[in-house]
Amino acid sequence: TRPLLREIVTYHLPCYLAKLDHEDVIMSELSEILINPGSYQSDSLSLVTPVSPLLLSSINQALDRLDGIPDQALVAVNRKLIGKTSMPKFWHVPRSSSRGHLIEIVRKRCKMIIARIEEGYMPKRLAKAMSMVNLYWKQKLRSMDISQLEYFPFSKETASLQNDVLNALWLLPKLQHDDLKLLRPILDPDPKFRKMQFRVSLRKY
Amino acid sequence: TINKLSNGALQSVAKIIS
Repeated sequence: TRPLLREIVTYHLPCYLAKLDHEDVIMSELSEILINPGSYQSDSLSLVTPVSPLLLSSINQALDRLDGIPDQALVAVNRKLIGKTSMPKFWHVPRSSSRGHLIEIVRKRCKMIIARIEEGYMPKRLAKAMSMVNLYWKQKLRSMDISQLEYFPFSKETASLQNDVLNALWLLPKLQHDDLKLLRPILDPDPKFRKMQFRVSLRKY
Repeated sequence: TINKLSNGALQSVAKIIS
């Protein structure tokens, strides 16, 4: 399990490493074990995504199609690239005049990371950013099967949560007026929008 | 000592303990 693995790595790996004295072969073998996805019994513990020509081609295609992604998703992709975390919010209004600039920044950051890829594995920030793009297209095209290519090895729990959220978003247009009323205090607890604004912004999801 | 691990291995360690 992940908690057990975390405990072993946190408490035992430093002791083990401290006892090694210039044993480069063992260190090299240990590095291989830590990197190799086959070292982890469960799929949910796979840690890195190998970079293949197919993966790179898929990233380039996704970057070419960034123009078709709305501002909210673009901002989220950029956040992943710079490693900034934030609580998801129902509503976000980026300055529309900066959209073109944002697309260029995202493309440039991705290409810089790709140019620096070492050891043939996807860096975490790029993998998470591309997963955001993937999630957006899944949501937009209403298909879980849009891409068999997964950029980041999310745990089974996280992948299941993502699918639950997608299913919930797809159900939104079917909600009756009364149900929407119930949703409002949850999504907009400190009402910033008028009723119409709320419904319009909800439709954008 | 941990710096002797390769970058990929360090990335794995960081992910495990994060």
